Amino acid sequence: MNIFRFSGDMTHLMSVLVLLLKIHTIKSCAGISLKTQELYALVFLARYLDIVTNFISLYNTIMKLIFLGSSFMIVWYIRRHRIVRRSYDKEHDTFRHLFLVLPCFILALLINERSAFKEIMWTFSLYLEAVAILPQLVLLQRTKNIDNLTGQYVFFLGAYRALYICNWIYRYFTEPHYVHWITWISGLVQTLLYADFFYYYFNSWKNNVKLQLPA
Amino acid sequence: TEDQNGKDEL
Repeated sequence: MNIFRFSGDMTHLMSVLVLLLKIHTIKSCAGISLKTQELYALVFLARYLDIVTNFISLYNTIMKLIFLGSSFMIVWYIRRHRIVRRSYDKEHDTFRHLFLVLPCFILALLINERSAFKEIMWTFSLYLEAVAILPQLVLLQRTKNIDNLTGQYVFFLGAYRALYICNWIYRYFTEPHYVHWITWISGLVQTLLYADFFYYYFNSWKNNVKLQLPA
Repeated sequence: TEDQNGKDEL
């Protein structure tokens, strides 16, 4: 495993921890999109179907369990927790799951490396992960005051994607036969979706003002 | 332990 891949996994882990920290300690999910969180839960469910059948490493299995567990835990907190759910911004979080899930599933049926069930689900998870952040970005745009933890959550997620691209470039040059068009293109699309957010995030940090995305 | 398919990624 190279340093980019490891750092990417760690920033991904950080993003989840920041979000859980916010929800668990402040008992608030203000500014967090339930739609995005539900899509991530679906992404991990579809991608890690092989968790029991295909052992790669202890690291791999533990990380998969963490991402699966935390994504469902976050959804549970927002939907069911007596206090947390009160802060959920239902009026502004209006993105429809199906508009993202259905096209991704159809695309996975059409464009995949092998048309086996697990392979299609894996491809579906890549396509869906690429666009799963959209409801969250829309919600941020509609939110006047983005708190620090929410901003950091999205920042860490974006950093994770950027580091994965470095990882692919590194692996392409160091490993024989490492060519994965589907992973690369969906990963690139996903990273580009953060470009706008990053621009405003760094500006707010540089000028030391509160983060706000233009409508 | 890294498999050929890149499926060792999360």
